[in-house]
Amino acid sequence: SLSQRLRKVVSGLAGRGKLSESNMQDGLAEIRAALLEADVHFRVAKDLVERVEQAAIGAKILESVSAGEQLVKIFHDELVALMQAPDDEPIAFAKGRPTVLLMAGLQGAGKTTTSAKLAVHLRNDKKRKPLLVAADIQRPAAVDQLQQLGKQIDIPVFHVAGEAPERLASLAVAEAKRTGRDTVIIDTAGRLHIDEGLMAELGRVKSAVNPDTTFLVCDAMTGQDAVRSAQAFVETLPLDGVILTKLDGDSRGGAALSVRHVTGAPVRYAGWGEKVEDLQPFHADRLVSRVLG
Amino acid sequence: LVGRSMLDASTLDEMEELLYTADLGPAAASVAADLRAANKAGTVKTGEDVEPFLREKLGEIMGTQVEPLRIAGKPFVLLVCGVNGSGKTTSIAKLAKHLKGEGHKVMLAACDTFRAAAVEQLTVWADRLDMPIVKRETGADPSGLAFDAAARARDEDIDVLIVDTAGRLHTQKNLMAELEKIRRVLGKAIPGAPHEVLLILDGTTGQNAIAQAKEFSAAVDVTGLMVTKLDGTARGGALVTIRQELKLPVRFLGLGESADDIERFEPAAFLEALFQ
Ligand SMILES: Nc1nc2c(ncn2[C@@H]2O[C@H](COP(=O)(O)OP(=O)(O)OP(=O)(O)O)[C@@H](O)[C@H]2O)c(=O)[nH]1
Ligand SMILES: Nc1nc2c(ncn2[C@@H]2O[C@H](COP(=O)(O)OP(=O)(O)OP(=O)(O)O)[C@@H](O)[C@H]2O)c(=O)[nH]1
Ligand SMILES: [Mg+2]
Ligand SMILES: [Mg+2]
Repeated sequence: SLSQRLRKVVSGLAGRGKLSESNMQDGLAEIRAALLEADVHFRVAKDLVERVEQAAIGAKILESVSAGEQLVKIFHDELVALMQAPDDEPIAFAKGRPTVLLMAGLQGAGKTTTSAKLAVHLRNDKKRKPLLVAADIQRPAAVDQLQQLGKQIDIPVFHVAGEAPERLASLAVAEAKRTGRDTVIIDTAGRLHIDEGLMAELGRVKSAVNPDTTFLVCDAMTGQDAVRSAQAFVETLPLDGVILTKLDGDSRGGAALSVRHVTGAPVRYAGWGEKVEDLQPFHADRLVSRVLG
Repeated sequence: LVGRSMLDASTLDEMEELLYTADLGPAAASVAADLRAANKAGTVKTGEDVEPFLREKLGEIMGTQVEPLRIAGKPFVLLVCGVNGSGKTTSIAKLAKHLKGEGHKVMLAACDTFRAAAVEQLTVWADRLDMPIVKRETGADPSGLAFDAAARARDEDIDVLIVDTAGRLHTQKNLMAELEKIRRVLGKAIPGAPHEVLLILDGTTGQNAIAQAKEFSAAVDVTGLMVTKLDGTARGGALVTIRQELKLPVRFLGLGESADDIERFEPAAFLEALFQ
């Protein structure tokens, strides 16, 4: 673990645990290596290490006997501060009209499954009346997938054959008003951030219904590319939050740090499995422990 | 990266960043160290020395061999596996179209009997490609279905049977055991099957791809890899470490969402794309 590695750096010297300038640098190098191993983006790792260095200098830890331990604690606290979601509610519920939620992200990230999970959570825990919208009209059987999930959880799924996603979104909001559904969750097709046509389509969906909250659904095992894709998505539409999926695997989840650092969007929920109940509120300290290994 | 001017520290840093951001991981550290050493020793002096040096270093790891999928035995049984959302079902459509184009009679088996609309998704592809598909309702036992599909492939004079399976994380012991059972059962139906166990890796995945390759190999003896979603900006650099540690043949790359978006893996082209 990182603590063990830092302990080695510090214990290999005279002064029983005191850190010198040079092995402070060794300690910081270990931290950087740990971040890169955890899939944190190269530049984000650099920024975070500089932050830790500043905090360590500020805390004057070089004079202390337990410098190695302190370095780990400073690092841990910096990451938790980065990942901590603000105190406000993940979803800004609208008054007097349906709240519109938009789910976006790369192919296979878990948008469709997460849309269903979010619907279940909002109904059971927030007493909402969700309406799911099957707006992925390109993936084979994508509409089918959301409709089957909707049946499983007894939540209505809106779809009209032959309509473009932005039109589906508008029609769904109208349907929600008509049928007393107060939260519209729009599932969209996975897309590459470099696909101009599909990014423009996402922009049109946003313009059509002005979502109250847009989530970037991000696979926890994503590598360095997380920064490139997140940056591109945030250029097309404001990202209010991130939902990190497949945390039930053993990936370190560094992509979450990169996405937060680069877009400012906080991780709000975590996907811990394939079932509709496998959605939890996000805990920054749990992710940080995982990244630190 | 061209130019005859002497390499400076910031260019070396840029090359290190390029290696890391391609998801090379530990290989990035060692190759970047080699580059700095070569620069210090004077064997890599200018901007235009860098790329050939890196390609040579990485080429030593990746090798030059193309290890294509060879169809032998009838029916040739190809078992497809991988973590959730990696691109298995879509890759099967690509493989099926490619193999049909080479003159093989292909049959599909929809052995993802778990996920919502998984059978429907593969059925759409089977219809588009005009090929037979063996399927059952969601919730059916996948190994029982695999056995029946293999028997049908043998009886219906099929050349290649491609078996789709549900996504699963290598950390899920029971699901890995289920996959192992599917593999065993295929062997019971047809001696020697599956002839290829193809692990689908998502090209956007970071270092976890290495754990996936190791764990899936340990569970079901993976014989080939396919890396998907390299039509985006991800470079699939985890393949370098996988090559170094496991030596698994890389058969194909997935480069898009249509059935034509498949390419045979070729190490030099892969390394060239790393530097794009
Ligand atoms: N283990 C695990 N699997 C998940 C999780 N979230 C989603 N999945 C699985 O990941 C796969 C992809 O999920 P989808 O919901 O189809 O992903 P998507 O983003 O809608 O995919 P596209 O629409 O093709 O872009 C499915 O097999 C899901 O069951 C999670 O938190 N844990
Ligand atoms: N851009 C791009 N998208 C791909 C590629 N391969 C698959 N996809 C997309 O990735 C998403 C997931 O693909 P699937 O084939 O459903 O993945 P899977 O592994 O079968 O997923 P599960 O069965 O749910 O585990 C779909 O939206 C595909 O269109 C590729 O090479 N490039
Ligand atoms: Mg989907
Ligand atoms: Mg599938």
